[in-house]
Amino acid sequence: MSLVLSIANQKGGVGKTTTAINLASSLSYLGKKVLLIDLDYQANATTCMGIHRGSFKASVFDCLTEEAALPEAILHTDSPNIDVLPARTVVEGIEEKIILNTNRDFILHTQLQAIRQNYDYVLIDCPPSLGFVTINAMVASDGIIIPVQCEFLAMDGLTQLLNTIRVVQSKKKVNMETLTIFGVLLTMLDTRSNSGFQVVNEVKTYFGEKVFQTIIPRNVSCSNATFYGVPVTEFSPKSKSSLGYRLLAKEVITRHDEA
Amino acid sequence: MSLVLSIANQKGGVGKTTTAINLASSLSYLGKKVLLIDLDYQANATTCMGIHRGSFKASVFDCLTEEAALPEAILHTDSPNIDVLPARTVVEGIEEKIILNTNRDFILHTQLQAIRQNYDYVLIDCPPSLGFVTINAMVASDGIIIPVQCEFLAMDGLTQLLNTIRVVQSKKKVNMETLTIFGVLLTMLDTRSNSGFQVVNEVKTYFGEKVFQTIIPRNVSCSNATFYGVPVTEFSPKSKSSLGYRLLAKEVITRHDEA
Ligand SMILES: Nc1ncnc2c1ncn2[C@@H]1O[C@H](COP(=O)(O)OP(=O)(O)OP(=O)(O)O)[C@@H](O)[C@H]1O
Ligand SMILES: Nc1ncnc2c1ncn2[C@@H]1O[C@H](COP(=O)(O)OP(=O)(O)OP(=O)(O)O)[C@@H](O)[C@H]1O
Ligand SMILES: [Mg+2]
Ligand SMILES: [Mg+2]
Repeated sequence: MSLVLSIANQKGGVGKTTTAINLASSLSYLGKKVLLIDLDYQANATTCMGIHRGSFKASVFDCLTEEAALPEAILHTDSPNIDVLPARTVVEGIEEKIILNTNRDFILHTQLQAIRQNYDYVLIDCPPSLGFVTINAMVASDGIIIPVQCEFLAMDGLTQLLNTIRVVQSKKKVNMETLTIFGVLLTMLDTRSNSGFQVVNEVKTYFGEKVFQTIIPRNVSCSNATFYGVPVTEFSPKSKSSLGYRLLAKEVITRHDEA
Repeated sequence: MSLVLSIANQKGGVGKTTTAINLASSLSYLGKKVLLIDLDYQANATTCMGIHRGSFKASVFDCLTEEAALPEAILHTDSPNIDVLPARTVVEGIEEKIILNTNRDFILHTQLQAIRQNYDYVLIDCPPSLGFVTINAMVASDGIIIPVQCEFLAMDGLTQLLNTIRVVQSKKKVNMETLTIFGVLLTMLDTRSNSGFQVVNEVKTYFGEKVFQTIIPRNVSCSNATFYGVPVTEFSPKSKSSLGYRLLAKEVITRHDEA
């Protein structure tokens, strides 16, 4: 039974992309078949998976404007269990092409229905905004993983994110579909100072059991891996952040099996 | 002679807001009159200046949709030299209201002309995107400050940012106006690891003299200040990041005077 998860938070630099690629690779090591969708104009997830910009014909944005079909845009990777639907860095012009499409919030949802059963998990890396692209991701999803950086400003935007999730839940209800907050992931915890732990406590108080047990520590290997176009779980498998993401994958599988 | 500067970079979490508020406060300590415009739906700059969400009538977005006038939306602060044009967290609906306005890229520019001479510096905090809102900021600006976090992924998006700047430069040329890259600011340098310095070297090789001498170090006081709704230059004036931002203000004034 496939599970589609958006990795979403409009706050910038909270670890959405890092979580998307490392959760994808950790799930694939556990034998799960994963589709990683890069839905960000910055195409960071695509770059971090070692995929070069000129090396493919169609991007996910060509699918949203219905100029390409999802199956033809999907790329296989060196890992047998991970496929990637890549993004391309484009001038953000696609909203204008799509804004008059009355069904525009469901475009990705419709296209994904045809192929989701080929995967155990579909992970969607969202951009730092709550606009049309992120709405498409959420409408296409069963659940949302919210990465929250252990910094005060990262908590500040949670209300707005939750409001957006509620709006999408009502859109999906019309189709008898649900959207849950699958989990909240605390990221980039700097264990050397107190303020990070303050954020951990506040987030756990607010979200209770939704918060994953795993907390990803701030860890220099994690950003070093990006220089080499591989997830940190491959670049530095014994580092603290790699171990964190592997534990997260097990938590995700447990939550999915228990749901 | 007033100077309007956008603090822009579509990569998330690179220190745009932190730079906007700390440069604003540091310039004000040097006797400069500053208008800080928060152009981000997340309203982080507004929050970090201690301004509460319910406490004002009109936001900058009401000005963009022409439902309010800029002078009535501007708030004075406890600091005599800093005014703030606040943002409000809203569902991102304003593009749809404005998309049919054929002059939509010049809305902020036109409104700012009327009041910019009241200030020495106007600083615009941009969201992590290159959409309509950031284009409005750039069109309204004389120059751009690009914060670049000392991480590989932060360099990845610079090409796209520079392409957007070129597009805006041609829009402004039609009005006989220019837009320069006023400066590139390296932020959040973690002096304990090598990878940050690698980014410093690459950015200096690429941007040469555009790079500010000042580099802002990663410094826990900087994010602690956000818990209290004040810039770090006020919260912890002797911290390394405060000293960095004060030096940056002097560099900005020197570059402006020499231009
Ligand atoms: N655990 C970690 N330790 C150290 N650095 C990290 C960690 N996780 C992510 N980073 C680095 O922090 C930066 C921001 O992370 P990332 O790009 O994943 O965030 P994001 O939420 O996807 O950003 P955006 O909003 O721009 O899409 C990147 O340079 C990344 O390599
Ligand atoms: N020099 C620094 N040292 C430590 N933390 C910092 C520093 N500068 C900024 N931060 C913290 O890093 C996080 C990201 O910074 P900030 O919000 O200023 O980036 P941004 O580019 O405005 O993000 P966004 O793309 O979401 O608008 C914040 O939690 C901030 O408090
Ligand atoms: Mg990202
Ligand atoms: Mg910001």
